[in-house]
Amino acid sequence: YSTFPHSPRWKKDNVTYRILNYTPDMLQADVEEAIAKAFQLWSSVTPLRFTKLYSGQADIMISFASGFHGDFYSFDGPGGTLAHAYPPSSGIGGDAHFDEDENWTKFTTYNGYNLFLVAAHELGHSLGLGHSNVFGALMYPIYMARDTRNYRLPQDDIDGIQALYEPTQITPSKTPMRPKDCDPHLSFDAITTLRGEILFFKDIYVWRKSPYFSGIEHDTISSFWPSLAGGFDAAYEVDKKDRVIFFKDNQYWAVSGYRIEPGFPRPIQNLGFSTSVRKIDAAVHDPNTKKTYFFVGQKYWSFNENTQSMERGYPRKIAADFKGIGHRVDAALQRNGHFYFFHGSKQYEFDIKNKKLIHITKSYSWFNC
Amino acid sequence: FPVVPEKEKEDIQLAKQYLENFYDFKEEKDSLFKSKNLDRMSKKIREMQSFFGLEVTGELNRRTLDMMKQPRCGIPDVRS
Repeated sequence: YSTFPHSPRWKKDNVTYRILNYTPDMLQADVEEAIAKAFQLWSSVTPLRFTKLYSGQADIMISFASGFHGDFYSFDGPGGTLAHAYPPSSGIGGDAHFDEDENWTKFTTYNGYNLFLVAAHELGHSLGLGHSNVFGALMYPIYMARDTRNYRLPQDDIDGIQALYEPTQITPSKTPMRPKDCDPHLSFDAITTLRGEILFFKDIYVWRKSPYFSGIEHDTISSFWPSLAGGFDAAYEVDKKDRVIFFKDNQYWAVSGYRIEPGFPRPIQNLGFSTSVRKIDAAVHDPNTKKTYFFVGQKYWSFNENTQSMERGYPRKIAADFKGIGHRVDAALQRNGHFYFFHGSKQYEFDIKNKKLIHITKSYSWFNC
Repeated sequence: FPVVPEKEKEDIQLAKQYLENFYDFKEEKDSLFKSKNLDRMSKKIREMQSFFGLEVTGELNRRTLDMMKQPRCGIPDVRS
């Protein structure tokens, strides 16, 4: 690895970034995801934390431009130079520019450049790393197409960034390991749908099951929402509003894709819970009735999404209305007219219309085990 | 077959631009001694070949040119 002359670095742990414009080659949400994941690579091995700004001056300004764009290095049309970024300092320092004449893609393909890979490289410059001559290192100057699912920062890059910033102070024994997909004891903290996909949460980890790709993708929560900590208690989606709500302790956040909606977190009392309710165990939304059910201990509440208010007559016993569910619920999911309740390593499939428990299986049944 | 002269010119131009962009090569346009520029260019080609783990010859061979044509980051590999 190498650093720039005089080894410039950010003298703070909290670094801000802002995406000034978007390439038309990709969905805006996919650009945001690629950039967030790129930052997450670096934050996973350093004390650095990256906060996205939506206006004003950020430390790292990210933009797409063609040809001459007002700095020292003009872009050169398709191919050749793909992007560049400046070492940490004020003004243009830290900024990352991407050549709009390239075809930017979400995944590695033969007819475009994977934005995540290029962004991760450029942000290495933004943090103070120069080019590495180690083939295979992220900071190697040549673009190398590779599968970026489960991409891990190569050791040379880890050594480089940790020479500039302290290594992450995490005691390995305290970092929860991601359980294996087919671990018979696998349980979940929370589960939700998101734009047709299903996200399963456990500690800092996410299992992503999508109709758009085969297999299960493994991610961390911070790779999607860098400012959200892991360990959600509950989550649910209101697909008509393109909104997912996450609960942790007595607070909740609303996200739309990769964007956390402004004004969050809010206290769960805003939803109508009394202060005696400290946390939600599970939540699930029924798109047919527009009602959301919140599970706490042995009881559940019904929330009307239309009126944004808790319904009268609640809480009720879970076992009274969901026969066969005689215990607390860890996580809940709605899919094709069925509720799926998760408790430990077991999953209870419940027919909403006929109010009948129809199947009990293992929690990992979604992972093709 | 030998490289056609036009193609050779293009390759040399591409190499010059590449070395200017990424290896701090500066061609002296008014130099009376053409060989001086060639020496400087050869030195920079060596530097580039060494960085990428290519055989260090100082000559603009096929492998070196192929490497120069790869898509890459616009930040120089060496600085003045």
